[in-house]
Amino acid sequence: LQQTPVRAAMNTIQQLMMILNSASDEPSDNLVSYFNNCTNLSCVFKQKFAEAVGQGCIEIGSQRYRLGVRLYYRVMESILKSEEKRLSIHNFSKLLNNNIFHVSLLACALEVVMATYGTPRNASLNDRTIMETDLSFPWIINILDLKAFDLYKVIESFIKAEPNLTREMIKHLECCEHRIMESLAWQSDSPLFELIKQSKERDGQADQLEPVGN
Amino acid sequence: TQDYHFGLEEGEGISELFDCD
Repeated sequence: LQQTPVRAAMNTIQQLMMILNSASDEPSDNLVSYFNNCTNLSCVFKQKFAEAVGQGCIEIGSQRYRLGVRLYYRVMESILKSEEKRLSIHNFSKLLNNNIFHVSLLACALEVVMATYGTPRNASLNDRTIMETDLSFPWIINILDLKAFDLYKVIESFIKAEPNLTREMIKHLECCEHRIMESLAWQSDSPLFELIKQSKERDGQADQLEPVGN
Repeated sequence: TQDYHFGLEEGEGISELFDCD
C-alpha cells in the first residue's frame, strides 16, 4: 500500500500504542527501588546530625527530623489557608511546585525543633561541645544546601502561621533573620544580588518613561 | 508576636516572595 501522510501518522500511533499497551501507569518495582535509593533531605539531616553529635545519637536525629516534618506540614497548611483567604484562590500549583519554598519551610521547622531541644542529654561532653558549635544556626541551611536569603523569605510567614511559638522562639527566629540580613544574605552566591539587579533594571525603565520634571 | 517586627507590606504574603501570582 502507498504510504500516505495519514497512513504514516496512523502507523506511528499504532507503534506507540503497541509499546505502551502493556506498560503500567505507575512506576515499576525496579524504578521505585531506584527512587528509594536516592539521597533525600531526611538522609542528609540524619547523617549530618550523627556526624556532629556522634553515631550513638542517630535515633535522636530521626526523632528531630520527624518533629520538623510535622511542624512543616502544620505550618504549610496554616500558610495556605491564610493565602487562600488573602488572595481568594484555591490553586497553589506555583508555590507548591517550588522546591525552594519546601526546603525553606522545612529548614525553618527544623531550626525551631533544634533550637527547642538544644543539646541531646545523653551526648558525651565532647559531643556536646561539638553540637553547640556545629548544630546552631546556620548549620541547618548549610546541610540542606539552602541559600540564607531563601530561608529569610519564609520566617515572617512561619511566625504568623504558627500561633504557638514561644516568645523565646520568635526571638530566636528574629535573630536568625538579623544574621541573614547582616551577613549571610550578602555572600557572593546569594540570590539577593539578582533581585537587586532586577529591581534596578525595573527602576531604570520607570525612570526612562517618566518625564524629566517628575 | 507583639515584639516582632513584621517586614511584609500590608496585603503581601509568601506567594509574592516566591514569585507566585
